[in-house]
Amino acid sequence: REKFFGDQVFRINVRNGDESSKLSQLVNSDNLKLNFWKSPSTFSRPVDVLVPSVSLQSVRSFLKSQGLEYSVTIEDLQALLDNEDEEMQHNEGQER
Amino acid sequence: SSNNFNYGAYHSLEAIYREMDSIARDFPALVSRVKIGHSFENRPMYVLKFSTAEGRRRPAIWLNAGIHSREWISQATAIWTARKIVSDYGKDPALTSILEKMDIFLLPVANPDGYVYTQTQNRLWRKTRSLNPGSACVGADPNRNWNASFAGEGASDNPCSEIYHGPHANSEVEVKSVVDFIQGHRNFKCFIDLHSYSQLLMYPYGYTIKKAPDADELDEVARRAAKALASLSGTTYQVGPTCTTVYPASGSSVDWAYDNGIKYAFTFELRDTGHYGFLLPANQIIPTAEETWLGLKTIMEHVRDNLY
Repeated sequence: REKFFGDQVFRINVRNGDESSKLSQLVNSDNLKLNFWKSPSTFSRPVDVLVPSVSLQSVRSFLKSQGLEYSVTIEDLQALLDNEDEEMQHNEGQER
Repeated sequence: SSNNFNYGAYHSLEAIYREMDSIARDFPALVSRVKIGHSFENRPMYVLKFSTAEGRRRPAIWLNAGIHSREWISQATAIWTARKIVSDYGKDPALTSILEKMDIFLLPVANPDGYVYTQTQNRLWRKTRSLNPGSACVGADPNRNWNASFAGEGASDNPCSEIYHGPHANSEVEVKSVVDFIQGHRNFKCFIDLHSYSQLLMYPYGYTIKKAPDADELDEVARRAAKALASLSGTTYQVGPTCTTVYPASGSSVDWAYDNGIKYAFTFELRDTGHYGFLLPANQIIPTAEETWLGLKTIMEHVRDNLY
């Protein structure tokens, strides 16, 4: 089963076309293994992207260098998944 | 329910299918579980058919959920909705009158293989699990695979992309199963697809910025539905056409439905706005399902009163 220890979800606020095109460099960088939960759109909607822990530093540096504003919405994805999993196990036990 | 199914929790595919069976068994005069096809890995695709006029092909409503497997709140909302319909029929005048005139078909897990994969291998899996010859990447986005401007803007021809449209329209057997069933029935008037997240209520088109012929009416209905939804817990939805509300998307279920004569076609992006994203805690399942029901009912009442 895939694990996501230390992976984080960034919310990037795209304010204009210029920032949208800067972001597309990130979108097209396969080596960072990013998973876009909410893809860039042309309507200044926030972009949510899952950043693997190994790519955190590179992505932070890129966003800072490009002046792109972002926040971290999920600090450690695996912690949320562990809660969800634990609850499902508990519930299945109850069901039986 | 009779087999103590906890609607406030996430469940395996087997548990959801068992509960569908249980609902059909508990209310045989109102509900039947119908197999409409199978998935790529040969899992059955089941819908619940709610009908008070067995044997007649009444105008019908299609409620679709779980097409993107990681969006667990959509499958959970759908199975709760199934229980809500059987519990309220005969008690809730609005629902009772809807079912006196129309049938409702509910597909809680439109992407069974993907759903099982999210529970056993990768919680964030979105697509189907079909194999792509010549590529190491698996699956196609089942909501880019419908024959509505297939392979147009907002979809990718790269099998490794999350929005890969597949080798051709209806290449995903899960999509083709629904298409064949709806085209065989020929009397659907409404198609609603439940996704998450972002709290959006959208209508065609996704594949073009062009305004849909019925956009004004769909917008008015969607705003009333969003208002009804918000009345329970204050959850605010944005309303608008897919293409300019979120992003261009070709090959979507709702655009296909609309272009094939199903006028009342809507997409719900359920809770939340991004705090949890796809990992909405189970304690929000019931509040989400309850508020969504108010929106769904508003739309279904409008369809009931405006059959065409």
